[in-house]
Amino acid sequence: LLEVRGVTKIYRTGDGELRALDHVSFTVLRGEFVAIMGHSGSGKSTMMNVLGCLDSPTDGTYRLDGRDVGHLSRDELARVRNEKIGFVFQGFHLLPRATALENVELPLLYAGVSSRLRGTRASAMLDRVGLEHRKGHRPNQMSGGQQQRVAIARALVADAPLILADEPTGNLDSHTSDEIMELFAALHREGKTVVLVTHEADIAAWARRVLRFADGRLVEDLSTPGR
Amino acid sequence: LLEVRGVTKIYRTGDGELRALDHVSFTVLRGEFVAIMGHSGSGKSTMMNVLGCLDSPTDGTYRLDGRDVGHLSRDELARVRNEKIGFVFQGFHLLPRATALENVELPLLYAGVSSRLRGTRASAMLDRVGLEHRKGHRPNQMSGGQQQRVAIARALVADAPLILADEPTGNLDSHTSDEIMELFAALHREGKTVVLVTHEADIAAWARRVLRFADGRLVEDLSTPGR
Ligand SMILES: Nc1ncnc2c1ncn2[C@@H]1O[C@H](COP(=O)(O)OP(=O)(O)OP(=O)(O)O)[C@@H](O)[C@H]1O
Ligand SMILES: Nc1ncnc2c1ncn2[C@@H]1O[C@H](COP(=O)(O)OP(=O)(O)OP(=O)(O)O)[C@@H](O)[C@H]1O
Ligand SMILES: [Mg+2]
Ligand SMILES: [Mg+2]
Repeated sequence: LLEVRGVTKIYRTGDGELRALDHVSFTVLRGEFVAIMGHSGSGKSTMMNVLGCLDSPTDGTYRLDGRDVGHLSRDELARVRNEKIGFVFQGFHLLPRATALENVELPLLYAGVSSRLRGTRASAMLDRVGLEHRKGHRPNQMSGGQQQRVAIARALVADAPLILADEPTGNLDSHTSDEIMELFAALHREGKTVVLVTHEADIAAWARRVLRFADGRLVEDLSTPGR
Repeated sequence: LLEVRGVTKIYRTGDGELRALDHVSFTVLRGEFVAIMGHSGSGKSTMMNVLGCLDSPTDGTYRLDGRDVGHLSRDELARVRNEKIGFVFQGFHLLPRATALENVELPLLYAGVSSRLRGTRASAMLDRVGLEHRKGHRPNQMSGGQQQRVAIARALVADAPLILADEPTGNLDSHTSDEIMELFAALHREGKTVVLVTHEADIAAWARRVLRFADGRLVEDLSTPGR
């Protein structure tokens, strides 16, 4: 499903050149459950932005579902994202003046789903992340962990085949984290491909494979057989 | 130093009344190192906002350094915050168009510190959180964990006697987390009072006392003798 070959990402700043990603190569097959780990600043979010078609590499190729996305137009990339990817951002990126329900409905609005069905599906997904009593609240009326769960619900509502989650449990207590990981595991059993960035070994243990980054390079690719 | 008596915080929303804090009482002495834990939505950030003079309770009293802050004007509260409190926010709240250095200098600017001295002290604090090479970068040019460390540096730069940190290691790998906790521990040994919210038992273990919240109530107050 995901084929990364020699991907490099270079930022030019006032004081020179920064290699956020450095010749990264790996393949993720459909239906895998992968964790990405590494120190702060090692390139994890940058890698996720490439996988999520939000950013293009400076060098190398990325094929999603067999298709080289490096040469698609902005509109084509937006369509690929809407149809194939559910993305949980490290910084949430919720609409501040919309309610939790409106935020979660957004991907369904882009997909042209009817108003009644959008409401039903967004409402059900908010129930699944434990926010049944926060649907009419706006982000600034919610705790950090509640905002994070709205971001998770939004990423999952359109039933996309690929789920990319950047630190989805960073603001959650261990009990709520377990509930969210159970949800990701259930979606994985249904056939979804899940790639999540985490700093915690307990969370990475839910995955079958860990990709470890350091200084923009992929330094370790470890699979755990038959879990 | 911190005297909380019967503090209650009620939010009124479209569908009724929400008790974010419910008759919370505890005392923190000067020089203590306290961790606050509890489920997502249990009232931890709301409690921190009261302790940090950013929000006033609906009922009950809060005395900081012997002074009842519930009846201070906005200007007086701002002065108390600038003189006594270093606050690390769960959502960072960095100025997006300022560099890391400018963001960290901000509390010193409010305190009337000279331009040359501000630069020196902000630069030194960024070194201490491992960001020596990011001083000229703006938040959107940094990773999540780097932004979190800028927020930490900003909270510590004015050498305030009370440090309030809301999930300061949520976006940090375990190695960088340890470095940040070593920094808080060092400041604690120098005599600072530290209160930090965390979801992780490993991080709470650095404190000498844990306050556990559930549904807006303080349900457990556990001290670990002689560490
Ligand atoms: N402005 C507001 N209006 C209505 N409800 C609010 C408001 N701010 C917070 N709340 C509610 O108050 C409760 C406590 O919120 P708080 O942010 O203190 O939780 P928390 O313990 O910090 O959670 P987390 O671990 O997820 O950060 C939550 O249920 C939240 O939805
Ligand atoms: N727009 C940008 N301009 C310059 N440098 C950037 C930019 N965006 C990211 N970087 C740098 O690229 C490197 C990788 O960033 P990235 O966000 O991928 O790290 P990360 O592994 O997700 O870190 P964290 O665990 O802290 O979230 C960092 O050193 C960061 O400072
Ligand atoms: Mg990141
Ligand atoms: Mg909080």
